[in-house]
Amino acid sequence: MNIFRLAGDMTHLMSVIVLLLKIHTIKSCAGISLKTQELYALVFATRYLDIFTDFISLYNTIMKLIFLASSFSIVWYMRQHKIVRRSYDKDQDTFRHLFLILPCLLLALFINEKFTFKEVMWTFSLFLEAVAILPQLVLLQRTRNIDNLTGQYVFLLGAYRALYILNWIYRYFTEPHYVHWITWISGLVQTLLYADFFYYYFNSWKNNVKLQLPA
Amino acid sequence: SASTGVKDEL
Repeated sequence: MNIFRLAGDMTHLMSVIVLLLKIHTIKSCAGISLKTQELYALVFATRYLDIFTDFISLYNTIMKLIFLASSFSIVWYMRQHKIVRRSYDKDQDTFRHLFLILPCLLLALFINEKFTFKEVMWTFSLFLEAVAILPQLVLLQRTRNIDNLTGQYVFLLGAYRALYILNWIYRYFTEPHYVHWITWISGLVQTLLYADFFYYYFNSWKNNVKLQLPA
Repeated sequence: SASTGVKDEL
């Protein structure tokens, strides 16, 4: 494993920890999109179908379990926890799941490396992960005022994606036959979706002011 | 094939 990949996984892990910390200690999920969190739970559930059939490494299995458990518990907190769920911006978080799920599923049925259930689900999870942040970005745009933890959560997710691109470039030059167009293109699309957010995040950081997105 | 390389990623 190269340094970019490890750093990518660690920022991904940190994003989840920041979010759980916000929910668990402040008992608030204000500014967090339940739609995005549900899509992530679906992403992990469909991508890690191999968790009990193909052993890759202990690291791999443990990380998969962490991402599955954390994504489903975040959804549980936001839907079921009697205090946390009250802070959910339900009226602002109106993005429709199906608008993202259906096109990704159709695309995965036609574009995949092998037409098997596991492989189509894996490809679907890549496409869906690429766009799963959209409801969150829409919610940020609507609420405009973003608290520090929410800003850090989205920033860490974006950093994870950027580091994965560096990981692919590194692997392409160091490993033979490492060509994965589906992964790369969907990963690139996903990272580009954060570009706008990053621009405002760095500006607010540089000018040392509270992060605020334009209307 | 997709079953090698990239499948060790998360």
